[in-house]
Amino acid sequence: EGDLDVLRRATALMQHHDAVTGTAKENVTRDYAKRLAAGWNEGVQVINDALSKLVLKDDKSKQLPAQAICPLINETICEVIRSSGEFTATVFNSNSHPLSTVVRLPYYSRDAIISAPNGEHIESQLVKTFFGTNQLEGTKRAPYELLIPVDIPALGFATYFVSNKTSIRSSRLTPSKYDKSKR
Amino acid sequence: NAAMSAQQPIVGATVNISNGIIEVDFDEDGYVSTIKNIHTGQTTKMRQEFLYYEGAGFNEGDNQSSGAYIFRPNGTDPKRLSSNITLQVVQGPLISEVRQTVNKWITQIIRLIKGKNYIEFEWTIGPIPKEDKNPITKEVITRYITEIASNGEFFTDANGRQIMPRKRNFSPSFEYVNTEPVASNYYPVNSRIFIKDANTQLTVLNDRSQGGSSLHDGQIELMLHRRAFYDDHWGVEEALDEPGDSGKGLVARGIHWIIIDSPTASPKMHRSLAFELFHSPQLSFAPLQLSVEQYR
Repeated sequence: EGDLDVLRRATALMQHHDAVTGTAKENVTRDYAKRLAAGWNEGVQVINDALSKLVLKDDKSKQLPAQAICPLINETICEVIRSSGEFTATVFNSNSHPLSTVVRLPYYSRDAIISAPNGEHIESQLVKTFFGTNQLEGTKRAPYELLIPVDIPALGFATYFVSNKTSIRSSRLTPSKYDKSKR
Repeated sequence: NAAMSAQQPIVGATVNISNGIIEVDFDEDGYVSTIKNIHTGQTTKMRQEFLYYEGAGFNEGDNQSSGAYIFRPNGTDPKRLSSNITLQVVQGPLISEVRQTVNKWITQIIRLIKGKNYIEFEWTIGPIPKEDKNPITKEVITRYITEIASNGEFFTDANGRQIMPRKRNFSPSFEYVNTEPVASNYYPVNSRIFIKDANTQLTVLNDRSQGGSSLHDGQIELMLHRRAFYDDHWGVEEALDEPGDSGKGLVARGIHWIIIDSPTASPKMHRSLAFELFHSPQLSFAPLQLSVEQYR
């Protein structure tokens, strides 16, 4: 059972003026980062607890791998994507308004087939990562960025499916049982 | 398969990108030059530059150095960083972007996103260079330069929401003495800063609290990253000189959203977009071991 208090305490501590502005001894700043990371991990636990409650109880649900967050996604690094030929990208919108935007994922292949939550294929865009100079030298950055258009309900989430296969597998997508995705 | 456009570096040529809502022109030196609102037809001259203030630095005595708790530039004019910028251009159905290489430790991506009425500036600063002997503190800013007749006035948010009017070289609560012409005109910018005249408003939305000001009419500056080499004697007892993961100095990366529109249209835009930036989507990932259909 995830312990959100770890996250609450860490973010509460961050309201201190030393934390917000980074005006602290280096080791104190590292301690702030450590507490936030521990809180973040508890947050991921809660996400997985919630998803396991939302999933229908049948044998397939046991095969659902845990959700992971990529903390270095803003450096174009994501281990789950690097090690998975096919993966889900679940996008959470914490705003009280619906969100239409484009999300950028670190990507490690030149091929991508994207399916929207309703199973339909959608157009994406693949760009080479901008390395620019040696600023982020030594980091294991993905060679590409995959851009996906997303539509997320207010205070909601949506799951998109990504495959680096070049063609659709033999089992064509059968029409979905659900006409409209539940908001 | 998504088509991937070639990204050959461009030097000494004008460039233009558009998403059907906004058009951005770049001059031969690689700088942003004009912004066009395609719906209204309004074209605004705008230039964006990176500069840095050299911070005051004293080893001993009670002279005040620039440090963790205090910004004290040495002089009032920031140093320019580079004359011309190398560009790479990426165009596509969802995003068009221009990738700037300013120098060895500053790069930036200027992005237009499908359906969005703002320009995204994603800046990456660092490692800030450190001289071997008597290193000089450097405090890096981005400056957005327009012809808006802002008449010494600018506006910053308080706590991410209430907008506070600011007047250059003036304070509403004490008699202002101009001993620190730059630092005393800096204010906390937690979510937005803007300037305006009768026709045009330039609004900058930031993704984290930064110090910012409008030191000259038509201009907005925000401090993005700093590296200080002297203790400022306000209690940290350490210079603000974090080595970062590489050991050569911290690299900072962040985002500004630029809105240029009329003063009447801008408030509605920045009110909703500030929430959208603050509530940027959170992503989680998992390997997919079922078919899409089974997963759904």
